[in-house]
Amino acid sequence: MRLKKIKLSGFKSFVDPITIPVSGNLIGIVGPNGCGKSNIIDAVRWVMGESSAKHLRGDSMADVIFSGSTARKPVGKASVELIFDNSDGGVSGQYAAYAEISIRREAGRDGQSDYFLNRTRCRRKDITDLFLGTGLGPHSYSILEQNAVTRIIESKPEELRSFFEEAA
Amino acid sequence: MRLKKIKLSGFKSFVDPITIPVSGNLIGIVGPNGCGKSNIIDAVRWVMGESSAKHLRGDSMADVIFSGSTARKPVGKASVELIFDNSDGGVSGQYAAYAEISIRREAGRDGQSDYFLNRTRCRRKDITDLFLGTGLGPHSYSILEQNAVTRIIESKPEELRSFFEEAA
Amino acid sequence: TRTRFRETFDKVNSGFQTLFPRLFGGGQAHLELIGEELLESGVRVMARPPGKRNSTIHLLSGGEKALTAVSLLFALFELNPAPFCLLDEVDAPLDDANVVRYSQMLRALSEKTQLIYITHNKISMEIAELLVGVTMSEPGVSRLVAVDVEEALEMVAQ
Amino acid sequence: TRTRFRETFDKVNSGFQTLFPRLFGGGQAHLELIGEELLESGVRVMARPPGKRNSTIHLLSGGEKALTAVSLLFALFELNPAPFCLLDEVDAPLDDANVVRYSQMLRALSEKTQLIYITHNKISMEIAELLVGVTMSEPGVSRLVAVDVEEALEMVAQ
Ligand SMILES: Nc1ncnc2c1ncn2[C@@H]1O[C@H](COP(=O)(O)OP(=O)(O)OP(=O)(O)O)[C@@H](O)[C@H]1O
Ligand SMILES: Nc1ncnc2c1ncn2[C@@H]1O[C@H](COP(=O)(O)OP(=O)(O)OP(=O)(O)O)[C@@H](O)[C@H]1O
Ligand SMILES: [Mg+2]
Ligand SMILES: [Mg+2]
Repeated sequence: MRLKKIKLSGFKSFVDPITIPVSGNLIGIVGPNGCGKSNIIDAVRWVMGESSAKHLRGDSMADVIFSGSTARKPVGKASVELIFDNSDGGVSGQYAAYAEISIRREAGRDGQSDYFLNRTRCRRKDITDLFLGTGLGPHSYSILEQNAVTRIIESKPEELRSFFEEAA
Repeated sequence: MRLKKIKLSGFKSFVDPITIPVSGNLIGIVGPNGCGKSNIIDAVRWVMGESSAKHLRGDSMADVIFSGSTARKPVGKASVELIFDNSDGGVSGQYAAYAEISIRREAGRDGQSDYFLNRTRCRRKDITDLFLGTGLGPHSYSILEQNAVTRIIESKPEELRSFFEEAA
Repeated sequence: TRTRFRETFDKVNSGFQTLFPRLFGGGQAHLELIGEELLESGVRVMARPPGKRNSTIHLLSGGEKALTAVSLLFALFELNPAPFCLLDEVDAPLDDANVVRYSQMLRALSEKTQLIYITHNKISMEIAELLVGVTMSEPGVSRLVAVDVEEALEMVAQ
Repeated sequence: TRTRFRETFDKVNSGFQTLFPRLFGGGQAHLELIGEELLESGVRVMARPPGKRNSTIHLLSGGEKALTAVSLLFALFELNPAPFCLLDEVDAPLDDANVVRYSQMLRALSEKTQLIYITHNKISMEIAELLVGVTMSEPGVSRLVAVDVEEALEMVAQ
């Protein structure tokens, strides 16, 4: 199961629709401070079902919707889509047969989120179920955020233990 | 009141006596990870009277004494000396007339520290009194340690307030 | 459950003991359980960079702590290896010698795992198969630019 | 006392409002008191990099938060300016454009204050009047080497 594309629209600083082509196995993302690199990481966590605004650096879940700049007005909704190449059949369950799998989340300022699996509406649970056994998910060790290293260094022995229990 | 020299001996990774010449106003300290740069900062805090091991990254105050390497045995005491050029008379009190002022701290593994002002034994209080009104001290904003920036960013409003009260 | 935690701990400990010397070019590290009761024990990191004789990680430098944490995070990742891994500026506190070893580990990991990593570091940029540049030429609005390595070094420097 | 805190707050706020746009090349920032009772109010940082329209600092990037914190730390320093100031890797999360402005501020500060700063950043190294190199050619034992800038870039890269 490989990631092929990340599509964002209205998500944080990515107000205009954008497609990030993710080809090969060693993809570097570069750019100056504040240009949007970590926002891409937030987008991947969000579409995988992240439900805590704190983990997305926000105070509320609506904070992920583009809220305007000096030249642009805010918009009303955010959308993120991940497109996977599943030709190796890495995913189990009813989607195992698909060569391509897309998951998408869309949310408006009312706090409501809609989820889509291969363009069909589904529940958030269907998205998280898809990832069971793949090691993926908004809180798995497949996403090391900008302060992951400090969290480990500064954790007390009891906190470090809880990281293990999460990972198990 | 300018800093002229920092002398260390037996302090953390600076087991051999070393004199750091501090000339000019823009002094860069460089070197690879773990070579001892932040240990120099710890040495300055320590000689100014730092009494909390946590602020020196240790579990106990004896942690500042060189504790050995694969090729060297531990030593029994640590010593740090700061030598100031006071020809502009920046320091008030009985030392105002001296052209050069040196403060030194020496400690053994028993946890006892001896303080010296211009080579004469004195109390820790004499050292901290010397700095009153100069803006200097182990907890002043004249020392920005390696996590000073994160402490500010992650502080809640009540914690930030207490930084102001310290600084006042 | 007790067995499950013990298994997890042992696997991560074993991974950590292997990865640490690869990232540091030597030295050794391991995890310890603190406490009598397995279900309530804390986990402590013991790490010793090459040539040094410390035991706990408190006295280690900023870069040494970061690289120790990276070894542990990669060991935790390998418990349940996902098809891709996203890394956000993990190499930030590392000096060039450490970044070289870290990037060699990324290359090795990328044989089985798709790695998407954010970096400001020139050495990390050089090993990329694809570089995605993000810019904000219009303030507050992100867009992408395709970059090759020389261009990226240029762009980051503006 | 209430007056003392108010005075401190106003001075730091004024310094912060001046330093932030100098470090960011634009934008604006200020401090707010939260709460009715002056003796119990918390202090909140409001910061807006150039071109952006956020208000609190939570959504800012790692580098933007760091530079905001630096503006505040320098304003706190100026409350009670000491004859020297020690800075440990304050420029670590900054991209080159921000490091250039930060190093210009260091130059300006150094007219009145002796600045001793630890850095891994080549741009920060270039403005030094004196570069002190620290090495550990014998493992675990620190010694000094005198360096000029080209040598330092060399040595950090080993
Ligand atoms: N909802 C939103 N609407 C508009 N802009 C937003 C929104 N949320 C965040 N931003 C902006 O996105 C920027 C942060 O982007 P991001 O964290 O991705 O930067 P970065 O490229 O990772 O930078 P660094 O290298 O400093 O870590 C901030 O300036 C913030 O104001
Ligand atoms: N009492 C001691 N005896 C011997 N070595 C010590 C002692 N205390 C600390 N050290 C060693 O000093 C080293 C840390 O040095 P320091 O924090 O100054 O590094 P640094 O140059 O700031 O590196 P970085 O660039 O990663 O921040 C550690 O490897 C630690 O083991
Ligand atoms: Mg970032
Ligand atoms: Mg350091």
